[in-house]
Amino acid sequence: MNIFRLTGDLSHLAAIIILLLKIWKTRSCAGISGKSQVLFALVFTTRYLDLLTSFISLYNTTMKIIYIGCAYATVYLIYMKFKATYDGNHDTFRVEFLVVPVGGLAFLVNHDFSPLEILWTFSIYLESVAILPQLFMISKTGEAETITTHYLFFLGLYRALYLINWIWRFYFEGFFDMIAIVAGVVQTILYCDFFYLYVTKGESGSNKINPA
Amino acid sequence: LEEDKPKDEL
Repeated sequence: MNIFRLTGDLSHLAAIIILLLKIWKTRSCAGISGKSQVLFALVFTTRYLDLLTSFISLYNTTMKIIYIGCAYATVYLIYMKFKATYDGNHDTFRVEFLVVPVGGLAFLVNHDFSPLEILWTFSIYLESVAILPQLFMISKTGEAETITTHYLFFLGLYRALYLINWIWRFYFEGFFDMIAIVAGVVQTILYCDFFYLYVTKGESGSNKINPA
Repeated sequence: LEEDKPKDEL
């Protein structure tokens, strides 16, 4: 474990908690893409099946359970409890255009053709594009609430910190996972446009960002 | 068979 991976995990945890609390406190999921949240729940489900097969550390197990729990709680709040506030008209990204290619790629490019490994690879590829429905929805509505921008900032920051973690691990441990690195680079690049807006609009203090 | 290294990252 290194400081970049730890802060990355904490940034990821912060993002997940920020979103969950925002929906819970405001009792509304307006402006939130339910599709992205379903994709994230799928990412955690397919990646953390090893909870059943191997124990890494208390930290590892605890975080995985928290991530899965919060992901499903968020999906529940969006599609059940606060369904009336779900903005389905703007959450129209065709997720099948993500899941099918990602599923196919996971079968073609992986480290090992075993069920657990293919599911892990699927989750890595899916996570890199899972935020697209949310970014698409923001571009359609033309604005995002401040809390949502903080959520996206921490979510983008987490994988950017993981990139540094992988540089660190390659240099000090000789460890690297090309699949995770390539997907992580793609994932972080998708946030670049948002990061620019977050930083520039953040300074001007306007409480809404208007992506191009 | 290569020891199946557990994935220690989240």
